[in-house]
Amino acid sequence: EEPIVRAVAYDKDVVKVVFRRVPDRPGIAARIFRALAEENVRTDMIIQSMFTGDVNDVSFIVPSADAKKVDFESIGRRCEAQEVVVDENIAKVSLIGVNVTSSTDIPATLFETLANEGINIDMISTSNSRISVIISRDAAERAVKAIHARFKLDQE
Amino acid sequence: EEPIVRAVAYDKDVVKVVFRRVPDRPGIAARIFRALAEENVRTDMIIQSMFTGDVNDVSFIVPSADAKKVDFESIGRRCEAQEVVVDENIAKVSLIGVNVTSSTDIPATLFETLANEGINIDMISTSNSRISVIISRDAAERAVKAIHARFKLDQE
Ligand SMILES: C[C@@H](O)[C@H](N)C(=O)O
Ligand SMILES: C[C@@H](O)[C@H](N)C(=O)O
Repeated sequence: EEPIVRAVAYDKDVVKVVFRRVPDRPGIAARIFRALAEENVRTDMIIQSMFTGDVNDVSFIVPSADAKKVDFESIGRRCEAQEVVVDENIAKVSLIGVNVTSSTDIPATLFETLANEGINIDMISTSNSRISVIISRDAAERAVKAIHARFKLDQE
Repeated sequence: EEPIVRAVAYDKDVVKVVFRRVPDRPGIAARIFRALAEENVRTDMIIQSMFTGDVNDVSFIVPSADAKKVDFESIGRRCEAQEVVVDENIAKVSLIGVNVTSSTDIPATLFETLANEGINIDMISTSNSRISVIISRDAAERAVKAIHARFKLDQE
């Protein structure tokens, strides 16, 4: 169960898509991702946090190449989103290792590292092997450098 | 890159915590998770979606045993949350495999399976090896049974 932090990776060729304020009822997430599957859009980092009232936001990250071929506004409308956000000014930065969420010290340290750089964290998603954040695209290299130094890592 | 779906797992001994409407500025996520680390609270599935205005919600899942020893309201106040939600009526259900997000068909099929059972999806988080959802605790066994059947799986 001992955590090991191994590497930091980043990807600037990604786009953030958010279907804002979709109805929070069964079938909506299904409709969204079936529509995207039908357009052969790959979705990384699907993120949905808790609802507010009777709506929720559904967010996901798409490779830039896939994003070009899709009309997200149109899909969002069909999925009853009140607003569709498509943000290209982002980067995904990930801390990679083993059991990286078995101790809360690791995410805390990662977030402190970014805070010390004045880098705002837009989205967060974690798994046993990866803590991923979405930050602005122009902060990516600075973030990776700082994480690399703080965790004494090699970059992938 | 070919996806393989291997198993479905679930955990009912978990609590959802949401610090709602914390300031969306550098240092807040750091403060939250440093405070939790200092209380030795393990945090699984940290989820933060995109901001709204100048605030954001920060969500995470805690093992029930850890949750008992912590005053989340107090930590939330120190982290400038406008509201703290602690929800014990939840279960985490995960579809487990390899490259499970390399095709959007897999999350779509998972969400359709839950929708067909009338099960509402409260939160979603994905990684390369796992698609996790938060649903109500009393829906867990029914969800797992339906996923098991749909994907022709063994349960872990
Ligand atoms: C918002 C969306 O996830 C909805 N709750 C559903 O179950 O499909
Ligand atoms: C909301 C919180 O994540 C904030 N944006 C931060 O960077 O700490």
